[in-house]
Amino acid sequence: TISMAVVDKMGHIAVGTSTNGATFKIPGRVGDGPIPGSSAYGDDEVGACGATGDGDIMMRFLPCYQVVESMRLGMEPRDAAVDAISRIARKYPDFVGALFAINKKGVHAGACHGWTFQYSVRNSSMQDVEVITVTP
Amino acid sequence: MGRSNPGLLLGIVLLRFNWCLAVDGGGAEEGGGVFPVVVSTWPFREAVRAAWDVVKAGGAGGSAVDAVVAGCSACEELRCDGTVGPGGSPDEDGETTLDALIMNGKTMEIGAVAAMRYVKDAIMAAKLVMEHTGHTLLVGEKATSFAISMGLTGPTNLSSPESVAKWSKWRQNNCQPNFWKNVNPAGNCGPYHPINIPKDPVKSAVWENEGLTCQEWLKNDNLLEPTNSRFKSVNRHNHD
Repeated sequence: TISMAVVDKMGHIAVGTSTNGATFKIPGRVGDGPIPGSSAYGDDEVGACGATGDGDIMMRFLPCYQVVESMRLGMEPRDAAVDAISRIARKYPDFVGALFAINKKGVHAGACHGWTFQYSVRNSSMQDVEVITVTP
Repeated sequence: MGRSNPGLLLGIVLLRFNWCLAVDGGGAEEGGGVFPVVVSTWPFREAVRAAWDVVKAGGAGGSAVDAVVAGCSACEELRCDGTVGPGGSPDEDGETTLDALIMNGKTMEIGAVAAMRYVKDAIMAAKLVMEHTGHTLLVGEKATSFAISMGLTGPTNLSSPESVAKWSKWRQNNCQPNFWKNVNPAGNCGPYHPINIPKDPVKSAVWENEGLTCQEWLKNDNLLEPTNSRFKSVNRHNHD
């Protein structure tokens, strides 16, 4: 799955997700990819979030909606990301998933549970894409 | 030493819950200095570069929406990790279907497609839903029909030699692992039928046909902990 967030030069935010889902899924199954607030969410006034992992579990918690709303209430991206992941892990300790958060200032962070996660960033201060590893 | 150390306490909590987190990645404290910005899950560098090429363009640059479409389309074309675009993640019937979503954070408009068959351009289909309908989510073959009617290429076979081979190997392994639970047969391919788990399996007698106590039967078939196999099967190359 790819989940992407972009803040353009005008400060406008968009997010998107594309996936072919889980391997050997039961035909008809849909994961979190196309579910707003689960795989991705964004609001110009606040920031954005993208998620990846076990979609059947993640879509029960709308983690990206949670991240954006937490940032709206004043949380830093790092705290919002960890909080959203912890809400899932509390109910599903064996859950596997991760997400990134970015606020409208461009500050970003990642959090994960059950696996090592990497996310990619490019902004105007970078010469090329930088990959950030989020280690257990 | 008598005072608690907040950093140490946080570290213990993170270890306890197997969390991991990255340090904030160098964003500006004030807005504008680092814009535009592109962020993506996983090391999909080409996807981020494709989005960057759109959003960095001269003048006001391309829109965030167009950049997201460019980035996700690049991943669909490259079949990133086999988890994006055609040719990956076959379902139980061996078919690849696609899901995608796009959201405009300025207008809060959303377009999405789910379980879409026969069309490879998933993020573009999602954008068409957002920009040309009052709906949010179209699914299945109706999403396919919509996408083709709006000019996307199709119908197209979304399978690949790799996805077919993966599916064949899975069939040969008695369709293991899978996402079923509380069904019979648990250790083989379908068709599947629901089983009724007694409220107190420990006190139950012999489960019909198996010659085992219900507790033994459930344990043998991993039904007491139906989520075990699911979590083991989720990894970098098999996830949403």
